[in-house]
Order: sequence, then structure tokens, then C-alpha cells
Amino acid sequence: MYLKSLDITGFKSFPEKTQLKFSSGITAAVGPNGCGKSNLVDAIRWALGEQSAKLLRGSKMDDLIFNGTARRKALNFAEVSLTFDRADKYLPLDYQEIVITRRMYRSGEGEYYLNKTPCRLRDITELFLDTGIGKETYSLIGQGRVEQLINARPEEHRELFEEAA
Amino acid sequence: MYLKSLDITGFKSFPEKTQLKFSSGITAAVGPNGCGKSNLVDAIRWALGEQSAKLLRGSKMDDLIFNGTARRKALNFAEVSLTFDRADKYLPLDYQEIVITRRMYRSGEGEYYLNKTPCRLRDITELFLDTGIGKETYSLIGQGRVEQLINARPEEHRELFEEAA
Amino acid sequence: MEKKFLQALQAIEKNFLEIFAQLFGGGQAFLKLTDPDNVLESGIEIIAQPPGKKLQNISLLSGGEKALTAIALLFAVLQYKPVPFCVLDEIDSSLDDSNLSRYIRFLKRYAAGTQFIVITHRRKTMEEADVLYGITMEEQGISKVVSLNLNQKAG
Amino acid sequence: MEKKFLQALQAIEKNFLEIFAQLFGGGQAFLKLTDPDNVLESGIEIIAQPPGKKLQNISLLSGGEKALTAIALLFAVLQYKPVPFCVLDEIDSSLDDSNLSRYIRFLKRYAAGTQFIVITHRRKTMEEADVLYGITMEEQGISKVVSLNLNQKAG
Ligand SMILES: Nc1ncnc2c1ncn2[C@@H]1O[C@H](COP(=O)(O)OP(=O)(O)OP(=O)(O)O)[C@@H](O)[C@H]1O
Ligand SMILES: Nc1ncnc2c1ncn2[C@@H]1O[C@H](COP(=O)(O)OP(=O)(O)OP(=O)(O)O)[C@@H](O)[C@H]1O
Ligand SMILES: [Mg+2]
Ligand SMILES: [Mg+2]
Repeated sequence: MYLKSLDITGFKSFPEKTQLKFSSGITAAVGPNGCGKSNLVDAIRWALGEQSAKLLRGSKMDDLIFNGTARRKALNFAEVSLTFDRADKYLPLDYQEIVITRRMYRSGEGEYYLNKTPCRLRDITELFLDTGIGKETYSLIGQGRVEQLINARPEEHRELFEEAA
Repeated sequence: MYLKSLDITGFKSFPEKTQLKFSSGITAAVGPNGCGKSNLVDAIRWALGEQSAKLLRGSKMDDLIFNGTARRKALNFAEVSLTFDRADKYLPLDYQEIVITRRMYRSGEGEYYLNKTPCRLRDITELFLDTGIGKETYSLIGQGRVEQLINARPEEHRELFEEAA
Repeated sequence: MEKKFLQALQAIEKNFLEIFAQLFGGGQAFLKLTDPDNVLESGIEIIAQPPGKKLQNISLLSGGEKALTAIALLFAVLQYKPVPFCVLDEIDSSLDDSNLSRYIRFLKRYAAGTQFIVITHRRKTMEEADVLYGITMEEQGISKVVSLNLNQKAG
Repeated sequence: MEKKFLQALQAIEKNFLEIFAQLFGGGQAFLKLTDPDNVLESGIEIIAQPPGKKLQNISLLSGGEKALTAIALLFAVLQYKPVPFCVLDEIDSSLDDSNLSRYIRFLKRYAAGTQFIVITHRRKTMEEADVLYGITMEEQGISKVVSLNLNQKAG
């Protein structure tokens, strides 16, 4: 299984519908300070079910919705979709893709979708249980966080190995 | 007043007597990972009286003495001297320089010297009181610490401004 | 339970030792149980010794050495239990040029089995990407994505 | 006592606002008392808004934007209460090229009144140094210092 594409609308600094298609090898994103690179990482994390606004650099979940600029109004909701390719030649073609979608409104309501059908976060978590996608502490390393893998306390190191075990 | 030179012997990765002379403008130090650049910063901090081994990346003060390599034996003491130029044209020439020296032995004993005369740390601190040399939180920024100036809590920001006030 | 955890730890340590030595061009690294008599609750300590240097508390390593050790540990875990994709945000920023080259060699090797999505500002890392995106903010505060052709990228 | 603190705060804030706008090419920055009715114990909050962006919690800024804001604050304090020397260890590592150039311009300006000792791996910063040292470890684990001539430095 691999991540085929990321679709963002209204999340942080991406008010317009934006898509990134990924290589099955190495995809790199570059650009000047503050242009939105780490926001893409936050979007992936959020779509996978991250519940802590703090881990997404916000103080409340509301901070994640595009909040406008000097020339553009704020939006009322944010939506991020992750499209996975099962890369399984035994499945019929129309079962090859899995799309998970998370949406959040300023009112605080949030929704999850699996292939455009509403579902609970649990359905998504269970789907990915054996694949290793999700919240492995070692599959997503945020900016400035790599040294933490070493500086962490022995108890925290244990958690990393328990996840991999 | 400005810092004229740094002399290191036996501190961290500098077993041999080493001197750096500084520009009154900008002095830069460059080199590969692990070659000793931040150790120079630690040496300056330590010579100014830093009491916390942790702030110097050690777990105990003993960690600061050259600990040997595969081919060289460990040393028994570390010594760092900072030479200041008073840059005061009203003083006679032989009163222009101030040298502060800190020495530490593996046994744990430590000594301070002011112009080669033994003194207490307090004598050094009092000497620099009006100059601003010493432990201003904003005069020495360690590696990876610059964002902390912004991420710090409101109480910590207050401390910074109190120091400057 | 305890057996499964110990097996994982030993396998990852073996990878860690090998990968560390390759990334550092020598040296040693270990994973040590802080409480060997209580495997079910013991913490794990990371021990690392760059080539030619004596073993010391890991806190004394330089910023770049800590980053490279963390990268060795990351690849060690990935080799034991692969994940479909791995997202890395500027983990190469404190590596000097020669460590950067060694890291990239590893990244390319592991990219055969794991998908990597990396944020970087290092030119050497950009050059190894199969797909490269430029993120821009031509209109202030609005992010846009541009496909970059690896052969014609600027600077 | 309270008066002295408030004066310092206001003077530093004025510097901060100016310097931030120069380093970011626009935008605004403020220093806010968290408890204006209790000046003697109040904390201080840092507010920063890059040009064209809306004011938000400072935590949402990017790594490079936070570093540049911290640099603006540093220079704002130095301008109010100079210190004889200032030691900076790789504070320019997360700045992109154009922010790096603006930071360096400031560094040179302040270096007229304050001595700076900087550790860096950015070539542009090295080029502005009056004195440049290379730290090497030719013999493993042993640091040596070499004077580098700015005109003949490699790479
Ligand atoms: N809800 C939001 N609405 C609009 N803009 C936002 C929102 N949340 C964050 N931003 C903006 O996103 C920018 C940060 O983007 P990001 O962290 O992705 O930058 P970056 O490309 O990773 O930069 P760097 O190279 O410095 O790490 C900030 O300037 C912030 O103002
Ligand atoms: N007491 C000691 N004896 C011998 N070597 C030591 C001692 N303390 C620290 N070191 C060595 O110093 C090295 C770290 O040096 P330093 O932090 O100055 O590197 P650096 O040049 O700043 O590198 P980077 O660019 O990665 O930040 C470590 O490899 C460590 O082993
Ligand atoms: Mg970033
Ligand atoms: Mg360093």
C-alpha cells in the first residue's frame, strides 16, 4: 500500500483546492520560510486522526482552518483527503483505491469519510491497523523533532520500540 | 570592553592548549559535525561561571574534562581563560587587559583566577556587573535554542526583559 | 509478551549497530535496558560512540551527531518493521555535507521498500527526489504547489 | 521599579516593531503584558504578524519565521541594552536565503557596536565575518583551530 495523493482545501494556508501526487519512491517539497511546507505535514497528520491541536502548532482546532489574509476572507471549514493505492494485483481495479477524508467546521463539528461514505475515526483506524499507517511515532517526524528521538527519556524510547514490536 | 581571546586546555575535545583571537566585529567559526564548535561556546559559558553541567550538555561537571580518545589518554583537569580588553584610553597600558581563568580537576576541585591571582567566582561576577558580561540570557544563544526565545512562556519572557531593564 | 519485546529489541539493535557504523563511517551504538530484571517495564537507553571517540553520555554529542544517530535509529526500526510511508520534515538541516551524502545514500536504498515524503532545503536531498514540488506564496499568505522539473530547477 | 520596567518594555517594543518590519519586509510585532493590572508580576506575550498574513497565535508560525522573530527580539533588546559581546551558535540554520541576507545585513550593522562570535555553516554568514576560524578534527576526537583566510576559503 502506498500514499497516492493528498488533497487539501481550507486547511491552514491552503484555501484553494490543492493536490499533491506522490512518488512511490522519494517525494520532496521545497520552498522559502513560511510558504506552507510544514502545513502539508500537519495536513497529513490531521487527516490520519490527530486529536491534539498543540501537535499541529495550534492552540485550538479552530486554528487549523484558513483564517484569511489582508486581502481574503477566512473560510468556514477545512478538508483534507488522503488517497491510498492498495497496490494489490488480486483486487479488482475499482477496489484499488482507498480515500480517507477529514472535514472540520468552525462550529467545531467534524466528519470522517471512507471513500466518500461517512464513517467514524475508528473505522479508519481499524482499516489501517495491520498496515502500519497511522500514528507510528517513527513514521512522521516533525520539524525540529529529529533530535528528540535521541534526547527522549528511557520510558519514551520504550514506547517507540513497543510500537515497532 | 571586548573579548580579546579564548584559551582552552583540556576542556571537552580540546586537550591541547588552543587559542582563538576575536575580532572586535564579527568572528565566525565553521567546521563539520562534531568537530568542536559548540564546545567552544560551552567553554566561554563555563569560564563565565556556569554551574549547571546540564546546560553544558554534560550529566556531571566531570564530563567537561577531556575524556581521551582511542589513541590518547584522558586528562585530569580542564582550564579556560577569557582575556578582555578594557578598551579604555584613560587606563595605563598594563591595566588594559583582564584575564579570567577557570580550572577544574577530576577530583571535583575548582579554582578561579583574576589576572593569574586566585579569586572567588563572586569577584569575577562583581567585576562584570556593570558591563553586562556574564549570564545575560540574550548574550549567549546555544545551538537549537533560538526558537526558544519565542516559544518560552510569558513568565520566562518577563525574566528576559527584567535582565535588560 | 516479554519474549516478543526482547526479540524486537535485539533485532532493532542489530540493525542500529550496522546502520550507525555505515552513517558515521565507523563507531558503535547500542540499545540498553535500564532495568534488565524488569523487561516488561524497563526503559531503553541509547548508547552511541562515533568513530575514534570514547564512549560518553549521548548528551555530549554535537547537534549533527545527534541528528545522524536519530536517523540511524529511525532506519533501524523501519528495517525491522516497515511502514508504507514515512514523512520527514527537514531532518537533514543540521547535517554537514559529508554526513548529508551518507544519509541520502541510505534514503535512496530504503526508498525501494518505503515511500518517503521529505521537506528539505538542502540541494543534495532535492536532487535525489523522484518527484519535486515547490511550495510558493506568490499571493501573501496563500500557499500554492508547483511541480518542479528536477533538471531545470533553479539554484 | 514598576516604572523602570515599563520604560524598558516600551523602548524594547518600539525597537522590536521596527526591526521585525525590516527583517520581514513588512508586518507587525508587539510585546503584550498578560496582566496589565499587575505590572510587577505580569508575564509578557510576544505577538508577531508577518506581512500580508493575519494575526494568529505565534505557535502557528513556521520554523524559519519563529527564528527570524526571535532574532528581531534579540536585536531589539541589544539595541536597548547593549552587551560587550554576543555568542550565537547556528541561529541562522533555519533561515531561507533571502531571510539570511536580511539577518546578515542586521548583524553587520550591530557589529559596529557589539562584538559577535558566531558558529555557522551558512556560506553567506561566513563571508561577512571579519575573522574566520575553521575547527577541524584531523586526529579523531581532537579539536584543532585553523585560521581561514576569507578570500581563499573553500566551497
Ligand atoms: N489557519 C491558518 N490560516 C492561514 N494561514 C495559516 C494558518 N495556520 C498557519 N498559517 C500560516 O502558515 C505559515 C507557516 O507555514 P509552514 O509552517 O508550513 O511554513 P514552512 O514552509 O514549513 O516554513 P519553514 O521553512 O520556515 O519551516 C505561517 O506563516 C502561518 O501564518
Ligand atoms: N569531555 C570530552 N572529552 C572528549 N571529547 C568530548 C568531550 N565532551 C564532548 N566531546 C566531544 O565533542 C563532540 C561535540 O562537539 P561539538 O558539539 O562542539 O560539535 P560541533 O562542531 O558543534 O558540531 P555540529 O555542527 O554537529 O553542531 C562530541 O563528538 C563529543 O564526543
Ligand atoms: Mg517548516
Ligand atoms: Mg554544534
